[in-house]
Amino acid sequence: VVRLENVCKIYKEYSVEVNALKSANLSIREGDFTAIVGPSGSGKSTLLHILGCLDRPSSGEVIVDDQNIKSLPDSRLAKLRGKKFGFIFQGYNLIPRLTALENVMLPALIQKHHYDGIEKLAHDLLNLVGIENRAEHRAVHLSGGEQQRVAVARALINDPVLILADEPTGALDSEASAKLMELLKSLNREEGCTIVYVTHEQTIANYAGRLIQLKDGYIIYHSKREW
Amino acid sequence: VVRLENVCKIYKEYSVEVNALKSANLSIREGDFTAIVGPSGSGKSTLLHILGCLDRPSSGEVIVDDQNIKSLPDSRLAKLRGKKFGFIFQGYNLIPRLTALENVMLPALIQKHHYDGIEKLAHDLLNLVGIENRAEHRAVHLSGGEQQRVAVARALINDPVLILADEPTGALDSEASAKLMELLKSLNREEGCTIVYVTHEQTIANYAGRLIQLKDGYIIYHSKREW
Ligand SMILES: Nc1ncnc2c1ncn2[C@@H]1O[C@H](COP(=O)(O)OP(=O)(O)OP(=O)(O)O)[C@@H](O)[C@H]1O
Ligand SMILES: Nc1ncnc2c1ncn2[C@@H]1O[C@H](COP(=O)(O)OP(=O)(O)OP(=O)(O)O)[C@@H](O)[C@H]1O
Ligand SMILES: [Mg+2]
Ligand SMILES: [Mg+2]
Repeated sequence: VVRLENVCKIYKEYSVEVNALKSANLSIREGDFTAIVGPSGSGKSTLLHILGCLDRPSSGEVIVDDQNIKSLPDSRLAKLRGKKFGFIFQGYNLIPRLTALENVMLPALIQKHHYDGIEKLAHDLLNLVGIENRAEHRAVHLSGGEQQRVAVARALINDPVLILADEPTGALDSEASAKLMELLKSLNREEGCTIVYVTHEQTIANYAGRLIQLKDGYIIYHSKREW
Repeated sequence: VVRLENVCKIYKEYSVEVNALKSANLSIREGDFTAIVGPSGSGKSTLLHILGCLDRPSSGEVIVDDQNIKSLPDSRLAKLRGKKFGFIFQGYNLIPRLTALENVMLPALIQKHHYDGIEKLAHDLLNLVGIENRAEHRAVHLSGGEQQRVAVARALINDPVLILADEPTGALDSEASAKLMELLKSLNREEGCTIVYVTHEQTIANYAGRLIQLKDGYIIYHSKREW
């Protein structure tokens, strides 16, 4: 699905150069259920953004379905992402003054899905994450855990083949976290959805079939769980 | 320090009325180290905002140092908060285009502390939370856990008597979380700082001397730990 070859990412902030990712080599295969772990600032979000083609590497290659994305202009890349990827951001990135329902529908409206079923689908997804009763709340008037779950529902509206989730249970209590991970697990097993998620919690990492460990921008550990 | 008497908070969102807090009776005493726990949407952030006088109740009384805040106009209340309280928001609420250092200094500049030491104090606080090397980064260019720690440092700049922290370890790995809780514990024990924090993690709640449990807007459990 996505392959990284010798990927590096350097951010420049005034005079400071941050080597956020160093020589990342990684293949995400169809049907994978992969957790990325590591300390704060180790490059997890950076890795996830590059895997999801939200950001381009400073060097190295990113290959999506056998196509090197270097050859794609930003507009084509955005189109590919919108159609096939679902992204759950660490900060949720909801539109504050839109309702929960409108936020969930937005990616479908952007992809010009004008069919009647979109509003019902958005309601069903909010129900799936347990906040259907907040559908008409503006995002800015939701609790932290409710905002997080709107972000999850939104990532699913276009039926993505790849879900990239940055700390999807960060604001959730253990019960809501377990429900969410069970939902992701069933999407992976029953829909064949490929899922890569970042977490700093070991119990949440344990749901995955593969584990990638980051430290100071390096992938220092890469395992496959034998069930 | 802060006392709530029969406090209720109702939010109106279009036609939906949310009873976020119901008959909350609670006293926070000087030197307390208190954790607030409960499921997503149970009213934790609402309770914390009312304790910190960032929001007024729909009914009931809020008494700070024996003064009912009903008699204080918003400007006087803001002044009291700025001088004595330190707040760590669930969403951090940093100014995106200001640097980490500027964000930390901001509450002191608002209180018109023009002394030379403010920049050094801000550097020391960033060092205390382990991100001194990101002092010149704009907030929007920091990782999630780095933003959280800037929010912590900012809450400490005016040497508050009461710290209200909404999920202060939410974006942090276990090592950084433990360091932060040890910092709060030492502020409580050595500086006599009163601390109230929200968390959804049991291990983080265990640092506290008192536990308040919320469910559907009610305080359903209230304990004091015997050391
Ligand atoms: N846009 C940016 N400009 C400059 N530096 C950045 C930018 N984004 C991230 N960084 C820096 O790169 C490093 C890696 O950031 P990243 O967000 O990938 O970390 P992370 O592992 O997701 O951390 P966390 O667990 O705290 O979210 C951090 O030290 C951060 O300060
Ligand atoms: N400004 C608001 N307007 C309308 N409803 C609100 C507002 N703020 C919160 N709510 C609602 O009140 C309830 C309690 O919110 P609160 O933020 O206190 O929950 P919480 O316990 O902090 O949840 P979480 O753990 O998810 O952060 C939620 O169901 C939320 O939708
Ligand atoms: Mg991150
Ligand atoms: Mg909250």
